[in-house]
Amino acid sequence: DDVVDGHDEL
Amino acid sequence: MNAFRFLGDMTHLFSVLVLLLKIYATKSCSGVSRKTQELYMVVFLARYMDLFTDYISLYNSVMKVVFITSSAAIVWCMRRHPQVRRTYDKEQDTFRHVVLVAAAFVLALIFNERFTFREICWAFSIYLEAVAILPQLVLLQRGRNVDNLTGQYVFFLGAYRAFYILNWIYRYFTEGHHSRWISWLSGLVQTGLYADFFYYYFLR
Repeated sequence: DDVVDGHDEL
Repeated sequence: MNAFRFLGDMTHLFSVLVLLLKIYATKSCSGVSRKTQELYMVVFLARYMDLFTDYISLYNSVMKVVFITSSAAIVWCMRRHPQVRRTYDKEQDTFRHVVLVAAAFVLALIFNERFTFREICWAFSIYLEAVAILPQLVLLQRGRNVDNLTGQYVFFLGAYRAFYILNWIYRYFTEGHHSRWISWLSGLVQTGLYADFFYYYFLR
Protein backbone atom coordinates (compact mmCIF):
# COMPACT_ATOMS: atom_id res chain seq x y z
CA ASP A 1 0.00 0.00 0.00
CA ASP A 2 1.19 3.53 -0.61
CA VAL A 3 3.43 4.86 2.15
CA VAL A 4 1.84 8.08 3.45
CA ASP A 5 4.21 10.88 2.44
CA GLY A 6 6.94 11.66 4.94
CA HIS A 7 6.88 8.16 6.37
CA ASP A 8 9.92 7.24 4.34
CA GLU A 9 11.92 9.07 7.01
CA LEU A 10 13.31 7.67 10.23
CA MET B 1 17.49 11.15 0.67
CA ASN B 2 19.05 14.60 0.96
CA ALA B 3 22.16 15.75 2.81
CA PHE B 4 20.18 17.38 5.62
CA ARG B 5 18.30 14.21 6.38
CA PHE B 6 21.42 12.06 6.16
CA LEU B 7 23.25 14.48 8.47
CA GLY B 8 20.28 14.37 10.82
CA ASP B 9 20.26 10.57 10.91
CA MET B 10 24.02 10.44 11.47
CA THR B 11 23.79 13.01 14.28
CA HIS B 12 20.99 11.00 15.85
CA LEU B 13 22.99 7.79 15.52
CA PHE B 14 26.03 9.54 16.98
CA SER B 15 24.06 10.75 20.00
CA VAL B 16 23.03 7.15 20.75
CA LEU B 17 26.62 5.93 20.31
CA VAL B 18 27.88 8.66 22.69
CA LEU B 19 25.39 7.55 25.33
CA LEU B 20 26.26 3.87 24.84
CA LEU B 21 29.95 4.81 25.12
CA LYS B 22 29.36 6.75 28.32
CA ILE B 23 27.44 3.91 29.93
CA TYR B 24 29.83 1.22 28.71
CA ALA B 25 33.08 3.09 29.38
CA THR B 26 32.19 4.50 32.79
CA LYS B 27 29.83 1.65 33.78
CA SER B 28 27.66 4.49 35.04
CA CYS B 29 24.45 6.17 33.98
CA SER B 30 24.62 9.05 36.44
CA GLY B 31 23.00 12.13 34.98
CA VAL B 32 21.04 10.09 32.44
CA SER B 33 17.24 10.04 32.70
CA ARG B 34 15.96 6.46 32.42
CA LYS B 35 12.50 7.88 31.79
CA THR B 36 13.68 9.67 28.65
CA GLN B 37 15.32 6.45 27.45
CA GLU B 38 12.10 4.53 28.03
CA LEU B 39 10.15 7.18 26.12
CA TYR B 40 12.56 6.90 23.19
CA MET B 41 12.17 3.14 23.14
CA VAL B 42 8.38 3.58 22.93
CA VAL B 43 8.85 6.20 20.17
CA PHE B 44 10.94 3.81 18.07
CA LEU B 45 8.67 0.81 18.66
CA ALA B 46 5.57 2.82 17.73
CA ARG B 47 7.14 4.40 14.65
CA TYR B 48 9.09 1.47 13.24
CA MET B 49 6.47 -1.24 13.45
CA ASP B 50 6.29 -1.08 9.66
CA LEU B 51 9.80 -2.54 9.72
CA PHE B 52 8.46 -5.92 8.65
CA THR B 53 5.65 -4.75 6.38
CA ASP B 54 7.04 -1.87 4.31
CA TYR B 55 10.52 -2.20 2.86
CA ILE B 56 11.71 1.31 1.93
CA SER B 57 15.48 0.75 1.65
CA LEU B 58 18.26 -1.23 3.24
CA TYR B 59 19.47 1.95 4.93
CA ASN B 60 16.00 2.63 6.34
CA SER B 61 15.59 -0.91 7.68
CA VAL B 62 19.11 -1.13 9.13
CA MET B 63 18.76 2.23 10.91
CA LYS B 64 15.40 1.22 12.37
CA VAL B 65 16.89 -1.96 13.80
CA VAL B 66 19.85 0.02 15.18
CA PHE B 67 17.63 2.60 16.92
CA ILE B 68 15.27 0.01 18.39
CA THR B 69 18.02 -2.29 19.66
CA SER B 70 20.21 0.53 21.01
CA SER B 71 17.37 2.19 22.94
CA ALA B 72 16.29 -1.19 24.32
CA ALA B 73 19.92 -1.97 25.28
CA ILE B 74 20.24 1.35 27.13
CA VAL B 75 16.98 0.79 29.04
CA TRP B 76 18.06 -2.78 29.83
CA CYS B 77 21.44 -1.55 31.12
CA MET B 78 19.79 1.07 33.33
CA ARG B 79 17.32 -1.45 34.74
CA ARG B 80 19.21 -4.75 34.86
CA HIS B 81 22.96 -4.29 34.51
CA PRO B 82 24.31 -4.95 38.07
CA GLN B 83 26.90 -2.16 38.00
CA VAL B 84 25.09 0.44 35.89
CA ARG B 85 21.69 0.26 37.59
CA ARG B 86 23.24 1.24 40.94
CA THR B 87 24.36 4.59 39.48
CA TYR B 88 20.90 5.61 38.31
CA ASP B 89 19.66 8.81 40.03
CA LYS B 90 16.24 7.40 40.90
CA GLU B 91 15.39 10.23 43.32
CA GLN B 92 16.36 12.90 40.79
CA ASP B 93 14.61 11.38 37.77
CA THR B 94 11.12 12.25 38.95
CA PHE B 95 9.35 13.57 35.83
CA ARG B 96 5.90 11.95 35.48
CA HIS B 97 6.56 10.69 31.97
CA VAL B 98 3.31 8.70 31.90
CA VAL B 99 1.57 12.06 31.43
CA LEU B 100 3.61 12.62 28.27
CA VAL B 101 2.61 9.22 26.89
CA ALA B 102 -1.08 9.83 27.64
CA ALA B 103 -1.02 13.35 26.14
CA ALA B 104 0.75 12.16 22.97
CA PHE B 105 -1.75 9.33 22.58
CA VAL B 106 -4.78 11.60 22.96
CA LEU B 107 -3.25 14.07 20.49
CA ALA B 108 -2.62 11.24 18.02
CA LEU B 109 -6.25 10.14 18.24
CA ILE B 110 -7.37 13.66 17.37
CA PHE B 111 -4.66 14.87 14.99
CA ASN B 112 -3.42 12.27 12.50
CA GLU B 113 -3.00 11.83 8.75
CA ARG B 114 -5.59 9.02 8.67
CA PHE B 115 -7.56 7.38 11.41
CA THR B 116 -5.82 4.03 11.02
CA PHE B 117 -3.87 2.03 13.60
CA ARG B 118 -0.57 2.67 11.82
CA GLU B 119 -1.14 6.38 11.28
CA ILE B 120 -2.23 6.89 14.87
CA CYS B 121 0.89 5.04 16.07
CA TRP B 122 3.03 7.13 13.76
CA ALA B 123 1.53 10.44 14.96
CA PHE B 124 1.80 9.21 18.58
CA SER B 125 5.52 8.50 18.06
CA ILE B 126 6.07 11.95 16.52
CA TYR B 127 4.31 13.79 19.37
CA LEU B 128 6.00 11.66 22.03
CA GLU B 129 9.44 12.18 20.53
CA ALA B 130 8.88 15.95 20.64
CA VAL B 131 8.59 15.88 24.46
CA ALA B 132 10.61 12.77 25.30
CA ILE B 133 13.66 14.86 26.25
CA LEU B 134 11.83 16.67 29.07
CA PRO B 135 12.75 14.26 31.89
CA GLN B 136 16.39 14.47 30.78
CA LEU B 137 16.37 18.28 30.65
CA VAL B 138 14.82 18.44 34.12
CA LEU B 139 17.48 16.02 35.40
CA LEU B 140 20.24 18.14 33.84
CA GLN B 141 18.94 21.28 35.54
CA ARG B 142 18.84 19.48 38.89
CA GLY B 143 22.12 17.69 38.62
CA ARG B 144 25.19 19.74 39.44
CA ASN B 145 27.65 17.37 37.85
CA VAL B 146 26.68 17.17 34.19
CA ASP B 147 29.48 15.10 32.73
CA ASN B 148 30.68 15.91 29.24
CA LEU B 149 29.38 12.79 27.55
CA THR B 150 25.83 13.31 28.84
CA GLY B 151 25.96 16.95 27.73
CA GLN B 152 27.21 15.92 24.29
CA TYR B 153 24.51 13.26 24.08
CA VAL B 154 21.77 15.86 24.62
CA PHE B 155 23.43 18.31 22.26
CA PHE B 156 23.54 15.85 19.33
CA LEU B 157 20.02 14.72 20.13
CA GLY B 158 18.81 18.31 19.85
CA ALA B 159 20.85 18.98 16.71
CA TYR B 160 19.46 15.99 14.80
CA ARG B 161 15.89 17.30 14.67
CA ALA B 162 17.18 20.73 13.61
CA PHE B 163 18.74 19.01 10.58
CA TYR B 164 15.39 17.33 9.93
CA ILE B 165 13.69 20.74 9.85
CA LEU B 166 16.17 21.77 7.13
CA ASN B 167 15.34 18.49 5.38
CA TRP B 168 11.60 19.33 5.44
CA ILE B 169 12.30 22.80 4.05
CA TYR B 170 14.43 21.25 1.30
CA ARG B 171 11.75 18.66 0.46
CA TYR B 172 9.07 21.34 0.51
CA PHE B 173 10.83 23.25 -2.27
CA THR B 174 12.01 20.25 -4.26
CA GLU B 175 9.29 17.63 -3.95
CA GLY B 176 6.16 19.72 -3.86
CA HIS B 177 3.97 20.75 -1.04
CA HIS B 178 3.06 17.64 0.85
CA SER B 179 1.22 18.31 4.08
CA ARG B 180 3.76 17.46 6.72
CA TRP B 181 2.34 19.70 9.39
CA ILE B 182 2.48 16.97 12.06
CA SER B 183 6.23 16.56 11.54
CA TRP B 184 6.73 20.31 11.14
CA LEU B 185 5.02 21.40 14.33
CA SER B 186 6.39 18.55 16.44
CA GLY B 187 9.89 19.10 15.06
CA LEU B 188 9.74 22.80 15.92
CA VAL B 189 8.50 22.07 19.46
CA GLN B 190 11.14 19.37 19.86
CA THR B 191 14.00 21.61 18.76
CA GLY B 192 12.57 24.56 20.68
CA LEU B 193 12.67 22.61 23.94
CA TYR B 194 16.44 22.41 23.58
CA ALA B 195 16.77 26.17 23.18
CA ASP B 196 17.74 26.93 26.76
CA PHE B 197 19.93 23.83 26.90
CA PHE B 198 21.82 25.01 23.80
CA TYR B 199 22.07 28.47 25.36
CA TYR B 200 23.74 27.16 28.53
CA TYR B 201 25.68 24.47 26.61
CA PHE B 202 27.42 27.10 24.51
CA LEU B 203 27.81 29.56 27.41
CA ARG B 204 29.51 26.98 29.63
